[in-house]
Amino acid sequence: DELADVHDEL
Amino acid sequence: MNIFRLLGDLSHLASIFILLHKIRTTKSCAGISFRSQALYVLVYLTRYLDLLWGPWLLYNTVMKLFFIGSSVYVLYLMKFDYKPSHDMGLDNFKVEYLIGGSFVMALLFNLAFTFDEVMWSFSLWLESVAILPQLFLLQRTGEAETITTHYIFALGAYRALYIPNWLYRWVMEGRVEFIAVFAGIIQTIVYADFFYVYFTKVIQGQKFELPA
Repeated sequence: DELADVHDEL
Repeated sequence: MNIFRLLGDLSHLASIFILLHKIRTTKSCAGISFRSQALYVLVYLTRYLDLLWGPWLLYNTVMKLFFIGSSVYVLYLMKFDYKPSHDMGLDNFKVEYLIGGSFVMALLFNLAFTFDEVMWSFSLWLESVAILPQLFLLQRTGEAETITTHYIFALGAYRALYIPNWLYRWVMEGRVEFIAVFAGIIQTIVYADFFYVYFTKVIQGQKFELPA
């Protein structure tokens, strides 16, 4: 899914 | 966001405040590795490239700007305001190998062979070893101020706390960032000896001293 392509952690 | 991620980020924030507090109260950056600090600037600048194009989640954006800003500020303090207290003779770990090795790892392991993904991967590998000049300096001096060990512990705890966060996300969301997980595990292993001495000495109220 698209969200998984975004690195959302620090 | 889960409790492990939040605690990890708070630990990261705390580490920076502890470091700034140490520099200000002792009016000295003795025992702090300029080379490790410079590597962290490189880590944050290469990881947070997405600040340029988003998406800009409020929490992440504020934290990213803070991590970049504070790491640059610490470099500035060490380079100018507190320069005489910097252990330049002892702080001589060859960071070229860390940067080169991380770059090779980033070329080999990335989600896509694009500039931003290679930089993102590079930042994770580099972060996993960026503390080495600091630990090397500690080894050379053989001891450390207690507040400096609190700083190093809080910084290491951040990635260690991300490990249960990744397990949680894997189970609850079916989501795994393999590069981050592997680099995070390596980072925690790099810290293992330090954690051991921290728990067996500093937490018991003793001075941080390495065996001669």
